[in-house]
Amino acid sequence: EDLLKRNEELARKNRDLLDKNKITAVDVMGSIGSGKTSLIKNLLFRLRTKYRIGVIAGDLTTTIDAERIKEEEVEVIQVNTGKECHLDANLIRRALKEFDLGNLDFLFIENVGNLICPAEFPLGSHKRMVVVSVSEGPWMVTKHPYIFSEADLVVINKIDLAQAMGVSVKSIGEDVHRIRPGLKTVPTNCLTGEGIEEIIKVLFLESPKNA
Amino acid sequence: EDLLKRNEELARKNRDLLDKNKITAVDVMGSIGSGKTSLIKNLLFRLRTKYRIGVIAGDLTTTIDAERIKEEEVEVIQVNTGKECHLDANLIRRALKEFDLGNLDFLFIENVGNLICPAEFPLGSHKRMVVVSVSEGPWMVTKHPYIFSEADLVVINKIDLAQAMGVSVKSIGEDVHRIRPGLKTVPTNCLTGEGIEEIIKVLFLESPKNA
Ligand SMILES: Nc1nc2c(ncn2[C@@H]2O[C@H](COP(=O)(O)OP(=O)(O)OP(=O)(O)O)[C@@H](O)[C@H]2O)c(=O)[nH]1
Ligand SMILES: Nc1nc2c(ncn2[C@@H]2O[C@H](COP(=O)(O)OP(=O)(O)OP(=O)(O)O)[C@@H](O)[C@H]2O)c(=O)[nH]1
Ligand SMILES: [Mg+2]
Ligand SMILES: [Mg+2]
Ligand SMILES: [Zn+2]
Ligand SMILES: [Zn+2]
Repeated sequence: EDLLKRNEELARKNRDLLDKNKITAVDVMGSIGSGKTSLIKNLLFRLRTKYRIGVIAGDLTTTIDAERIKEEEVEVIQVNTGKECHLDANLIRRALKEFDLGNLDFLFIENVGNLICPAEFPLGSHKRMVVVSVSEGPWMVTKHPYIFSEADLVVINKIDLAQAMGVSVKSIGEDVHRIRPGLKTVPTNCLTGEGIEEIIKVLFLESPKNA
Repeated sequence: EDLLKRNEELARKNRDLLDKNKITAVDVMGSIGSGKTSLIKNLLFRLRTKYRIGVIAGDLTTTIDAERIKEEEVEVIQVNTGKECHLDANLIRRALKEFDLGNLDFLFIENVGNLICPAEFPLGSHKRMVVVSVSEGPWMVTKHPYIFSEADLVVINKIDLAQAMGVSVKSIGEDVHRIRPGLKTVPTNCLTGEGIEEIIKVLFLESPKNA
C-alpha cells in the first residue's frame, strides 16, 4: 500500500546516503525487553576503540536506552516515535542529519520493541537482525514468521534462563530454519558477552573493508 | 482518526451484545511471551467448574494458543489477524457469532502480544488487563505508558525469575502507579498459580452477580 511504498523509497535514499559515506548500518529489531540495548552495548564495547560508531535509539517515549548506550561513550540520537510502534525510514532520514556522516564507520539502529510491524518498514540499513529471548517461551518464532523473513541474523538471547524456562535454544533455532533455511542464529548471554564474537563475525563487522 | 472512531463504535456494539447476554468479558493484553495464555489457563482451571467460559485467542497466525487453551476443556475460537498487530472490535464482532452467547458467563480474549497498539483498539470488553513479565527488564512499564492508561489491572508475571534478572517486582509496581495511581498490580507465577486468586478477586470474577 501507499505508505509502505513511500517508506521503501525513503529507505533507498537512506541507504544511498550511508553508502556514499561508507557507513555500514545495522537495524536491530526484536521483542520488548529481549536484549537489543544490552546487545548493542556489548558490540560497542568490543568495537568502538577500532571504529567510529553512531547509534540511533528508537522508542515510543523516554531516553532510557539512549542514556544507557551513552555509557559506551559513542554518539547516540534518541528518536521518539510517539505512538508509532516501529521506526520508519523517514524518522531515520531526519536522525541521519544529526550525525557527522563523514566520520562514521558503523551505525547501529535500535528499533522499537515489537516482533510484528518493523518487518514491514525497512530503514535503509545494510543488515537487519532480530533479537528474541528464551524467556518469551518456545513458540515466539513460529508465531511471528514475517519478521524472520526480513532478517540477516537471529540472536537467541538470555540463554542463561533456558533451564529455568524449560526452553530449548536448539529448537528455537530449528523454528527459525523452518521459516528461513540457512538463516544464521547465534545464542547469546548479554550479561556475560557470550556469543558477541560470533555476531561480529556473522555480520562482517570486522573485515578488511571495514578496518 | 476515522479507523479508531469506527473501532469504538463496533466496540460499543460488542459490549451491548455481551451485556444483553449477561457475559463478563476480559481483554488480556501484554508483551510477547509475557504469560497471557498461561494466565488464562490458570483462570480457567480455577473457574470453569463453576462458570461457563469461552475464549477468543488472537495471534498473527497459528492455532498454538487455542490448542493450549483447549486443554482446559472450554470452547475456544482462534482469530488470526494476518499481519495486523492487534485485535480489533470487528474481529471480535465476527468471533462472537461463533459462540452460543446465551450459554456463557465469561469470555476471555487473549490479545496479540504487543505493548503498544492494543491500547488504541478497545474490543468492547468489561475489563482490560496488561500482563508484563520481569524477564523483560525493569523499564518496560515506563517505556510503554499508553497501554497502562487503558488497564483495569496489571499482572507482573514470572516473579520466579526476578532474582536471576536482577529486577525488583516492587519497583515495576511503582512505575505503574506513577502512570496510574491506584491501578491494581498483582505479582504472579503462572507455573505455580501464585497470584491467581488475587486476580480473580480484583477482577470481581467471582461475585453474587456472576454466581
Ligand atoms: N538473564 C539475562 N538478562 C539479560 C540478558 N540480556 C539482557 N538482559 C536483561 O534483560 C532486560 C532487558 O534488556 P534490554 O537490553 O533493555 O532489552 P531491549 O530489547 O533493549 O528492551 P526494549 O528496548 O525496552 O524493548 C534488562 O534487565 C537486561 O539486563 C541475558 O542474556 N540474560
Ligand atoms: N518462569 C516462568 N515462566 C512462565 C511463567 N508464566 C509463563 N511462563 C512461560 O513463559 C512462556 C510464554 O508463556 P505464554 O503463556 O505462552 O505467554 P503469552 O503471553 O501467551 O505469549 P504470546 O501469546 O505468544 O504473546 C512459556 O514458556 C510459559 O511456560 C512464570 O510465571 N514463570
Ligand atoms: Mg532497548
Ligand atoms: Mg499466548
Ligand atoms: Zn505496528
Ligand atoms: Zn500495531
